[in-house]
Amino acid sequence: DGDTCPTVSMAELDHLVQVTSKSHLETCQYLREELHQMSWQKFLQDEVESYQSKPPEVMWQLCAVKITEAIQYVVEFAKRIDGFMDLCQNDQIVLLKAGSLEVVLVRMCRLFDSQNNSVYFDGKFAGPDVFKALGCDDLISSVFDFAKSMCSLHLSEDELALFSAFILLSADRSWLQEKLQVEKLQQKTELALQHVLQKNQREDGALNKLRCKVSALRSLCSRHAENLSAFRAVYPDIVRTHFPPLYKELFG
Amino acid sequence: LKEKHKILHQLLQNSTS
Repeated sequence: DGDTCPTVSMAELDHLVQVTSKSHLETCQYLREELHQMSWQKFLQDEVESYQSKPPEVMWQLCAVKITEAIQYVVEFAKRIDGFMDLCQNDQIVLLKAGSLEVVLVRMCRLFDSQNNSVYFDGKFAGPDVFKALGCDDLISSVFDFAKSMCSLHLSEDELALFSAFILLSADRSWLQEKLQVEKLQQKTELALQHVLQKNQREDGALNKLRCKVSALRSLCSRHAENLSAFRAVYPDIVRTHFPPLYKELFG
Repeated sequence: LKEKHKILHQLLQNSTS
């Protein structure tokens, strides 16, 4: 046990890996096999043009709906993370408000085809050009770059599950009431992540590479907030009346 | 916070399926 914190046994870490991985697979929205079978389905040029010619508010609404659907799965994942539901309700909400979109972005690498630089969206694989009508080319291109770099790490489902839990349990979020409790859960999750990386014989500094993703995720989410705020300034009524209520709660 | 996040709170309260 020399390589782990003395208060967490190997058996406990194995259990945490198992539980987190099961929670991830039960709530991951799409199975890898399903996605693999769909990987040949790419949008045709006229379909791409049809997305590009949509009014910005229609495309924004469509993306808000897709993000909200993905977030609902992340909420289910959070509920199954060991210790999450033992946190106070304030902290459960704080962690999901700050971290749910980050986990959606982490999970996106499962839906991403690096070879074709495309992501599974609205029934087929879409390149960045499909999202042109949103008017946020820079953000979209950064999201695609992020997905590509996550893919290049070739994380297993176990590793992805623990990294997602690690992100959700970030103890440095503002407005936490029981910060210490969250910190303990996050440290245990980090140990389990380290444990599974060692077990999978990854000696390429994968943990450090994952730690670097934390700031990239925060930057993407704050840029999403900025873009939403700019959109809302032009189309306040569309956001108020047509956007999913959960999306407005989280990002409003 | 709970008041401002009624849907999220509700989702958290729903039992896991």
